[in-house]
Amino acid sequence: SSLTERHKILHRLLQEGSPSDIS
Amino acid sequence: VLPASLGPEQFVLCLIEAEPPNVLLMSRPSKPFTEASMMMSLTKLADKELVHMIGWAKKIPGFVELSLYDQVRLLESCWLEVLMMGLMWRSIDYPGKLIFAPDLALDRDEGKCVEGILEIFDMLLATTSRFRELKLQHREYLCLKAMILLNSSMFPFFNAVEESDSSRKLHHLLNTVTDGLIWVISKSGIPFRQQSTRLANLLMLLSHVRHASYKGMEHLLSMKCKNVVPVYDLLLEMLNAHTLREQ
Repeated sequence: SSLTERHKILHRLLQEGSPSDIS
Repeated sequence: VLPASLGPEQFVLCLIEAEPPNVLLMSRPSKPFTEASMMMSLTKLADKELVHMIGWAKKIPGFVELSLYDQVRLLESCWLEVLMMGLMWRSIDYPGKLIFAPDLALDRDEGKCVEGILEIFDMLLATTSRFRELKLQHREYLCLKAMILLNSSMFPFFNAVEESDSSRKLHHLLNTVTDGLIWVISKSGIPFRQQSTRLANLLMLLSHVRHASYKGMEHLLSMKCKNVVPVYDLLLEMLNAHTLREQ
């Protein structure tokens, strides 16, 4: 599988805001 | 901020500012632990810490300038080592104990309730004990943790311009963090001749951290396969990345 497929959450956290926005 | 414009002192200051908060477990199970309750506590904590770890990596100067592919590869390779390094730092003043969180401090013997985990606890305690003997300083710890991230994966060679640019940036970043560690040691007041010995002593310990993380990864995978503990979300993703690579 591609990196994007197997790392949906990680990708989102890397590309989006700070951890406090996510949790 | 690009690391090219930062001296070692500024780089280390950025590492101080990038530090993640202390994560609390919040729901400590009653003692004595069972195999399932201890594994549940440890995985719940790891999942919370992983989210902060990504925030930490993004604050290391230059990390987000790497390609997204490199950022993912580095994090998926090093996450358990980084968690273990943080655990060792928290435990450094508590011989015989592992301080997973301010509300989750475990004695070595409590590891007996989870099959196979005592061996890993002992590795972690032994490496922590060596860091204690060396009187590891906070800023040295910060540099070592950043090194673990940046040195975690040897990438295959790519012809694509973007990727070779990213690996050039990565090597530059590794040099910057190395300079940071050398600068911290040089400011510690120890004689010049002993500084390179200290640098070597600290770096040698990183191979033990990596070894413990391999053992930890195997253990977590076996706990998941035996259904001792369910693994969710980000932790599941990170664990699966290792499983797929081994296959």
